[in-house]
Amino acid sequence: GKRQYNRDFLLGFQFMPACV
Amino acid sequence: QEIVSPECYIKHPLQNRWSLWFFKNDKSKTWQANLRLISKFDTVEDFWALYNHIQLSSNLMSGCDYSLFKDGIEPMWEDERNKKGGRWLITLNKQQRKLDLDRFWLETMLCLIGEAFDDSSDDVCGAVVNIRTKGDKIAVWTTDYENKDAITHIGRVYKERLGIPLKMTIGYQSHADTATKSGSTTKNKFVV
Repeated sequence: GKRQYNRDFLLGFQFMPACV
Repeated sequence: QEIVSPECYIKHPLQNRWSLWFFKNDKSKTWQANLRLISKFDTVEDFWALYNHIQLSSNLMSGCDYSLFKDGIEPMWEDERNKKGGRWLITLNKQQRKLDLDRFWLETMLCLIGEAFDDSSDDVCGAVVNIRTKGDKIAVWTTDYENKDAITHIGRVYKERLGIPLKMTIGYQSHADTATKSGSTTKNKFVV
């Protein structure tokens, strides 16, 4: 199937700190 | 030894790779020379890295555009995937630059990269925001103006995602009609 992402999921990554 | 979750090092892949283009109106150059590819991305993380790095649409000078298109499709009518296509057009009034423009454009991009239109997402070529003194515009471009079912599905979902009231309508116009129009308005092929 298609890789669908809803808006809240996508918005959750806007200010995600980079993992170390 | 600590076990690190794959969430930490695997970026979230998108269904498609996307290209973000920038157009700056310099009248001494040709239209094509004014169009520049900014960057390509194919993960959620790389989308935000780009988005957080560039100017909001509302900060651009009049005459500028951003275009977000699937990799391999150029943001122009002449492209094979666009020439039989058309667009769902959102026209904004001057007050909306402050109120809605940036929110609408981000929502438009999230619809595209998240494949919000289900199977009809295959019909999507890209989206464009035009910054213009007389009124800004945002449009979602699709590949074939005869694909009524896909276009209608895209239009309904898109209108809902932008929060446009049911009693207001948005129109879909073919690029061929837009290119050959005589007045300032193009006739709508579909309305939702």
